[in-house]
Amino acid sequence: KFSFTDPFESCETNAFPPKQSDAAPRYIINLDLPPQERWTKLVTEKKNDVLALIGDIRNLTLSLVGEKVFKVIIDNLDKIATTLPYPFNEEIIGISKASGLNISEATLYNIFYEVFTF
Amino acid sequence: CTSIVAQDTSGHLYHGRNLDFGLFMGWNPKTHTWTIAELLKPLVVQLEWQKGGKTVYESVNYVGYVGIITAVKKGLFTFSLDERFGLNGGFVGLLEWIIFKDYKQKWVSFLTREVMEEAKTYKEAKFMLSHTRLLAPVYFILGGVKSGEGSIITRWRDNFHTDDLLDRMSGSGSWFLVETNYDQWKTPPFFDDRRTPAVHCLNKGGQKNASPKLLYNVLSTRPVLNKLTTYTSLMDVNRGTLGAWLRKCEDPCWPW
Repeated sequence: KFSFTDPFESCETNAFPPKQSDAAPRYIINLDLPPQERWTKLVTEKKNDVLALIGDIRNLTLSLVGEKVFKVIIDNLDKIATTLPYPFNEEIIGISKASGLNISEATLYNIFYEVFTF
Repeated sequence: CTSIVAQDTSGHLYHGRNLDFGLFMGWNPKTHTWTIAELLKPLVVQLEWQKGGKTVYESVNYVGYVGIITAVKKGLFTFSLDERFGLNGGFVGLLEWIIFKDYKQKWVSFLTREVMEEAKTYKEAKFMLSHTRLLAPVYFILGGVKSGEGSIITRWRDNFHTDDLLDRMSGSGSWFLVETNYDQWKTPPFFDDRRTPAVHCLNKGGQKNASPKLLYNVLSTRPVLNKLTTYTSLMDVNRGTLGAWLRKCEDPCWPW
């Protein structure tokens, strides 16, 4: 299904300019707001997309490690959430409230870099 | 991921990047896509971070992810982050955080938020990104505003190595830096070599043609563009502009 072509075959020369319809939408994050409120508007608007992503990550992790190990991970994520530095901990609480995710899931999403490098 | 910092013949700097994510996280054989990469695309947004009604910096984020992985601070510096894999990586750092309560180390994406909010010069940003103890290894790619201000900061959790623009090294060229997910002083593995085609296409384009157009075209060349690429971003530090576009790599296309 894949074509493992020679990477030197051709350099793209006509991709620019990108289509305006592919541009990511723009939003403002107001740093003057209390951290818990900074993401509320944006996350509420994109709530379904956030839930779909986290749901998939959750199911994937569950299928990989099994239910018992998954519970240990979730319990530890709860611990990690309480020790994250300000204002990020507060922002994650705000994201959790706005999206309906529990704190451990919102934390997993936000520390995914550290988990994934392994 | 692939990040590029390039300087044209007048010393003007451009910074571009592809954000690739979701390897081995659910392949859809019908659509030939990675599940997580596709789920991330609707969450890509360009953010203006404001204080007192003024924009402090701009970034490209996934909604709900509070850290910074692509950003520009107008007139000061541009920034991108590429993943660096390692056994003494995030997992060990995480265990130290949980078991030994080592809260002095920094989470990579939170450090980058601090850099975007606090650093007032390219040098200050470079120092912060180089000298802070981290939970995980990472590549920081930093572009400045003056000619020659560009660097790849290869980070271990405690140590760092810097490759600077105009200091020709094996992984990049004389007027550009290319970082994928491998150390500059090592040859990328044959099964994931996005650096060689990027370097080849930048050299083919030439410094006299260094521009957002060249960077976007290079970042659109397979396998630099691949099935994991969620967005391409272009940044111009002088103008303070940042753009991000969702990507789709039509078949035939490399899975990573």
